[in-house]
Order: sequence, then structure tokens, then C-alpha cells
Amino acid sequence: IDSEDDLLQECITSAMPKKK
Amino acid sequence: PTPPYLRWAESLHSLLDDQDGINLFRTFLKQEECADLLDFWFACSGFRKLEPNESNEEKRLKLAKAIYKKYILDNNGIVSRQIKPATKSFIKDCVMKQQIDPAMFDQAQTEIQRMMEENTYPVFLKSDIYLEYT
Repeated sequence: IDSEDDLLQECITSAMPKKK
Repeated sequence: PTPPYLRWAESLHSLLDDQDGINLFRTFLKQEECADLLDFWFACSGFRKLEPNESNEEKRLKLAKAIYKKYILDNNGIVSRQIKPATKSFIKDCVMKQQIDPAMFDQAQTEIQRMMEENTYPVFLKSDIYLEYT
């Protein structure tokens, strides 16, 4: 089970642009 | 072609559309002890991207609670202080009633974005950290 912090970090990363 | 760091100066969006730009802006915000503003902005975008369906219902609720708890609940937090009371109580209501909508953080994100556009972003463009980079 993901901890809240992991979940939050995953969410933040998912919104960032991918390296060009 | 225009070098990336010149595009960063065009708008906050062009800065946040580039990974190196985000990293540098985040380093600057960390120095100013307000990196949470940026993390919250991206958390809102990431939350909106999660499509509501049966398989991720629990995840969305957990995430909405996590965002609320980390950035909004503490009235002394840098993010919370920049969000209007009405916006905060709207989000609190959504979380309490478990009415999890993809757009529930949109207004709060807009308020934080406006704050960055008017305040931290222009200061960043004049900061040593940016000028040294260029």
C-alpha cells in the first residue's frame, strides 16, 4: 500500500513534463 | 532557436513546461522556503489528470485527502495562507462529504498560480540563481 507521501509524490511527478 | 532559459522568461507556463526550468525554479523557491507552492500546483494538475472510474475511486479519495492535509489544512502553511477562505472551505466540504471531483482543486490552483505570476516568478527572473544560469 502506498503511503500518502508516495501517492502525493507520484501525483506531482505525473503532472510534470517529460524530459525532451 | 531560442535557448530554453530565454523562453522561461516569457511566461510562467513556458517555465513550467520545461524540466530544467522547473528544477531551477524549485531550487529558488526552496531557498525562499516556498517550494510547496510549486508542488501544490503540480499536485493539482496531477489530480485533475486522474480519470474518475471504479478502479481508482479509492486512490482519488486518498490523494484528495493527502493534498488537503498537506497543503490546506494547516492555516499557517505557505499554500494555505495564499488561498481564499471560501476556496478552502469548498475543498474541505468535498473531502468531508467524499465528493471527489477532478476539478475540486482548480480554484485553489488558480489562486496559487496568480500568486506565483505576480510575486515569486518575477522575483525568480531577477534572482542570482537565474542570472547565473543564463
